[in-house]
Amino acid sequence: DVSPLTLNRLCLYLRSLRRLEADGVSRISSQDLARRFNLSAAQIRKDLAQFGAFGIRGAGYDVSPLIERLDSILRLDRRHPVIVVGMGNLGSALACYLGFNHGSFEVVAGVDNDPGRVGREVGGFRIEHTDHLARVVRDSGAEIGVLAVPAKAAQQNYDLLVEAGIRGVLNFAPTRVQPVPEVPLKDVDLRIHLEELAYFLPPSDTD
Amino acid sequence: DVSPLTLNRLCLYLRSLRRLEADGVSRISSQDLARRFNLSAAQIRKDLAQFGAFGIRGAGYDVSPLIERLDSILRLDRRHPVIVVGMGNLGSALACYLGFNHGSFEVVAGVDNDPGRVGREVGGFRIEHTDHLARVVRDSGAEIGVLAVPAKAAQQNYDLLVEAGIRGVLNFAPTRVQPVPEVPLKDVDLRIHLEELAYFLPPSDTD
Ligand SMILES: NC(=O)c1ccc[n+]([C@@H]2O[C@H](COP(=O)([O-])OP(=O)(O)OC[C@H]3O[C@@H](n4cnc5c(N)ncnc54)[C@H](O)[C@@H]3O)[C@@H](O)[C@H]2O)c1
Ligand SMILES: NC(=O)c1ccc[n+]([C@@H]2O[C@H](COP(=O)([O-])OP(=O)(O)OC[C@H]3O[C@@H](n4cnc5c(N)ncnc54)[C@H](O)[C@@H]3O)[C@@H](O)[C@H]2O)c1
Repeated sequence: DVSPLTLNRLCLYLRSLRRLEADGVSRISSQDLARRFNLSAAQIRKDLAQFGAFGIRGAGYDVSPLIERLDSILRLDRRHPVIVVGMGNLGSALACYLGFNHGSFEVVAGVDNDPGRVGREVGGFRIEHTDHLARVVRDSGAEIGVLAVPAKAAQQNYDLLVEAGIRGVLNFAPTRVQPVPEVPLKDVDLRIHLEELAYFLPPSDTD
Repeated sequence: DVSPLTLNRLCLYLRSLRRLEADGVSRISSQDLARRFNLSAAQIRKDLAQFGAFGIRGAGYDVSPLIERLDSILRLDRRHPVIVVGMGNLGSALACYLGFNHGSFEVVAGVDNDPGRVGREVGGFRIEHTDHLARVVRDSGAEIGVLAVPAKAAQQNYDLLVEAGIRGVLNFAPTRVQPVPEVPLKDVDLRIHLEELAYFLPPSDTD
């Protein structure tokens, strides 16, 4: 099994390699990759070797084959259909965003309990009512659920998603959701991205 | 200087410690903290010792003082006012979210170029027009800018924020923005959270 932090590093390597490929770079050394992340080249070699991805000694890694290898390790070489619960501001932004950026995640359905939103078309599908969640999960083939509801509605919607047969849940609501062992839950807090930026801010006159 | 990945770990430790504190835990060993992250206790001790945060041998770390120490290292012990450029779905969700969760980040202003949105009240302020961005940054004291505009408007709004005296920018638009050295830029892609979840999904019948 891979630790969450190794996984985080692999996702970052993949993002960086995709950029290199877009810029036309076909090979990169572990030193160059390390410099981009302020990491040691040994850490990168160790991470990649753990999955049998070995560079050519002295010449580095071939970018495209390494991308394919990481895609397969991270299970991104297959399609993951997503359902969004709560089609307000955040849910709508996610549905549109995942609609345009063709990657392995695609929002295939969205539900809400506000009758005023039900029936609207967003990101290529019509919003349905949460009362029909089980049917919508079955018909859409959704595998991952995203909670974009207010905090007080998060637990109940996680439980409904589990009952409907969802395989994993991403939670944006600022509250603790009690997961069941078979359905992994990951909390997202966008503040963590602000925290990482805040550290690198140049000093201000009031610091 | 701290590497982005060390910084990422420190933010994760802080989040975990805040949860422990909320649960009434006053002391934790590096082993217990390591188990939560699937890390080695040595890695945690090394990370924390780098900043002079030493545990009590055999007894671990006092949770509240360690939180204060990490808050100060990560510069979260002070207020960081934020301005959002692009008050559509994502921008509005962020403005409301940072309004309710009292932490060190607070959205103090928002601008948009759609006259239909200008003047609306969101998250405790009125949306202004991007033509007045320089004045709004000055009057609000905003230190961090968030780009929640379409990809084609990202670079020009980064440049406008720099001219207005912003100190750092968080970019959600799916495009490469060329930063200037004095104003750090961090890209955010919510897919990275989905990628980390996808790895942990239980196997399905089609895998
Ligand atoms: N984690 C983060 O970084 C982050 C960032 C922004 C917002 N948020 C959170 O995401 C959530 C959504 O934020 P938003 O700005 O989109 O709010 P919003 O009010 O615009 O959207 C919430 C939607 O959920 C629907 N809803 C409410 N109760 C429901 C229920 N029981 N079942 C189904 N749908 C229900 C509402 O009708 C609405 O459409 C909030 O909890 C907010 O705090 C988190
Ligand atoms: N990185 C991620 O994970 C992620 C997730 C969701 C959305 N996004 C991106 O965030 C951006 C916003 O998404 P959204 O769903 O809120 O879209 P939206 O259309 O709801 O909002 C965009 C807002 O920007 C305003 N705008 C357009 N051009 C502008 C300009 N030149 N100056 C100022 N304001 C301008 C529009 O009037 C609108 O209010 C998009 O680029 C989207 O791709 C990224």
